[in-house]
Amino acid sequence: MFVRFLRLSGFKSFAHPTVLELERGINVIVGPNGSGKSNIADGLSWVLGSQAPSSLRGASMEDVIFAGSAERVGLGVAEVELTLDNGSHTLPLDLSEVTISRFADRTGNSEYRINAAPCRLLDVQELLSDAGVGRSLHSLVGQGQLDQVLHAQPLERRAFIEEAA
Amino acid sequence: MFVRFLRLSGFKSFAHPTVLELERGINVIVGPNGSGKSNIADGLSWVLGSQAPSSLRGASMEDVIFAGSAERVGLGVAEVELTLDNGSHTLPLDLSEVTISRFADRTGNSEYRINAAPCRLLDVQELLSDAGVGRSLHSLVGQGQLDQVLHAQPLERRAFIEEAA
Amino acid sequence: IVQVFSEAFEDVAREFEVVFERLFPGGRGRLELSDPQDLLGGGIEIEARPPGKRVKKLSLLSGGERSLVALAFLFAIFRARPSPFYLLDEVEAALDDVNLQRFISLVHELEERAQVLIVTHQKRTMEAADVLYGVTMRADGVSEVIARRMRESRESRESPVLTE
Amino acid sequence: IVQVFSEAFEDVAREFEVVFERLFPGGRGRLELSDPQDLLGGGIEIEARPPGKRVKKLSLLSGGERSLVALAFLFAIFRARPSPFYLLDEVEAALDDVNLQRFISLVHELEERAQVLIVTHQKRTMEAADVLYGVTMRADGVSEVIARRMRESRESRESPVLTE
Ligand SMILES: Nc1ncnc2c1ncn2[C@@H]1O[C@H](COP(=O)(O)OP(=O)(O)OP(=O)(O)O)[C@@H](O)[C@H]1O
Ligand SMILES: Nc1ncnc2c1ncn2[C@@H]1O[C@H](COP(=O)(O)OP(=O)(O)OP(=O)(O)O)[C@@H](O)[C@H]1O
Ligand SMILES: [Mg+2]
Ligand SMILES: [Mg+2]
Repeated sequence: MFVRFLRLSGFKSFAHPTVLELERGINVIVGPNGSGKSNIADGLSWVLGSQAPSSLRGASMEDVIFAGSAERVGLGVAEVELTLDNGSHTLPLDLSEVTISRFADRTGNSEYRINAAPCRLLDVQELLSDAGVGRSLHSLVGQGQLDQVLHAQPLERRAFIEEAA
Repeated sequence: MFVRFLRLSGFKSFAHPTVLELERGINVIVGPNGSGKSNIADGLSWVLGSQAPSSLRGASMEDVIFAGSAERVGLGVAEVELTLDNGSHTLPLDLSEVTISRFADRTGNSEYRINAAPCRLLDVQELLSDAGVGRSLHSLVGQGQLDQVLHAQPLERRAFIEEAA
Repeated sequence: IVQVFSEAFEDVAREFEVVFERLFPGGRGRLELSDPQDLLGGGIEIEARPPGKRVKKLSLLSGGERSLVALAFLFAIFRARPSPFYLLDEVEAALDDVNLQRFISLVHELEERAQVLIVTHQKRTMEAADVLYGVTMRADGVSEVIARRMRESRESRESPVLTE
Repeated sequence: IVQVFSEAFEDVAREFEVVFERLFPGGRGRLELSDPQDLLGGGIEIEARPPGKRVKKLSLLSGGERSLVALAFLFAIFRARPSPFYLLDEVEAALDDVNLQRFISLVHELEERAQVLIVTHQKRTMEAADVLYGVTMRADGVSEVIARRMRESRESRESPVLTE
């Protein structure tokens, strides 16, 4: 089971709908400073249910919505869609593709959908858990996060392992 | 006025007396991870009077003395010597070269010397102040210190400027 | 619960020794419970001894060495409890060329059973890609993905060739 | 005392705008006093607007953009209140190639009146050296300086030639 598509729309600097088609192996993203690479990474962890605005570098959940630029006005909603290839039927669904999406507006509300049907965050987490992705947010290592592993308190490091266990 | 020699002896990983002869322009130090480049930088800020063990990555001042390795025993003293070229007579001394040195043993005591004559830290600081180096420890930017400028509280940033003022 | 953690810790600790030796050949690393008696609430300590050196505080290690120790910890978890997907954003920025190659060989091992998404500025890391994406920010403040290159064949691990 | 700080702040703030524009062409940066009334005890805020973007919290900037903002702050102080000596340890690690060149051109300007000591892993930074030192750690855990190369002439800013 792997990620086939990641689609960002109105998410951070990706004002326009943007689709990445990922491959099974090693996918590498490059580009200049400030171009949007880490924003893609943020989009991925956001659609997987990340709850802390600070882990996405923001002060509030509203910070993930395209805020406009010198030439453009901001948008009112952000959406990220993750399409999983279920060819190996790791997920207990009779579909070859499963799409998870998350949607937020400026009130701070997040909505989740599985295959376009509205659901709760819990449903997404259970689905991912079946897929072995689960609460494995430890497998998403953000920019500058390495040193935190070393600065972390012994109990915080325990939490890393407990999350993966 | 510029730095002509930096000599480290028993300082961190430089167990043997090691001399760097610096030039007037851009001096660049390269080498593998863990080879000792930042240790040289630490030696420089140490001989200029750095007081906080944490700014040299240690828990106590004793951490600057060569602690031994798998094959070698530790040493009992660390010394760093800085030789300034005073050809432009920036310093109010009738010498073309001025040498500042700092010496520490495992009791945690530091001794300072100017041209081999024992003196106090205050004397070193006054001399450097005359040279325009002064308390300009802001002009020594350690590895990983950049982000601290941004994370710093507004008052801490003020301190940067006050120190240089 | 304690059982789950204790098994996980054993597996991670075992992998940590293996991975540490891969990143620090000739060195030795260990994970220890802060309190071996307290399996329910104890924390985890990291002990790192680079080759030829003595065990010291982590704070005295170099920038690159600290990155390697943190990577050893994370990769030990990845290997003990695999995930189908990994995301690594500029984790290798402080590594010199030799250590970068060691890191990349660990990533290749992850890739045998998982999908990996890496953000990088390093040329060698780009060369390890099966597919490469170029991101840019336009003058109007909007990001876009402007390139996608796939390696011609998985066997030839050279620079990806444009296939579109 | 207040006079000294207030003059220094004015000079640094002026230089910050200049340096920011060098590192972010088309962008605009400003230093502000947290409380313009309180010259004795107020702190300093940084406002950064990269080209084409809107002013935002510093936390939303990218890794490289944050490095550039911090460098702009430090270099503003260096230019407003020069020192005869500067030490920079791997400060440019997060910069892409274009930004690295902008950084290096600022270093060349420092060098006109000061001595600079830089630690780096970046090839372009090495190429800017007047003299290059190689450091290594031996198998017995002891560091040594094993090479020293000087540029043949200050005018030819190409790779230093071994002169010993
Ligand atoms: N909500 C938002 N609306 C518009 N732009 C945003 C928003 N959030 C972040 N940005 C912009 O995105 C840019 C940061 O992008 P990102 O962190 O992805 O860069 P990067 O490609 O990872 O760069 P680096 O190589 O320096 O790490 C910043 O310039 C920021 O202003
Ligand atoms: N008191 C000491 N005695 C012996 N070795 C020491 C001492 N203090 C530090 N070291 C060793 O010096 C090494 C760190 O050196 P340093 O920080 O200078 O590396 P570096 O060349 O800057 O590497 P990087 O490129 O990764 O930043 C560590 O391996 C550490 O064990
Ligand atoms: Mg980034
Ligand atoms: Mg270093």
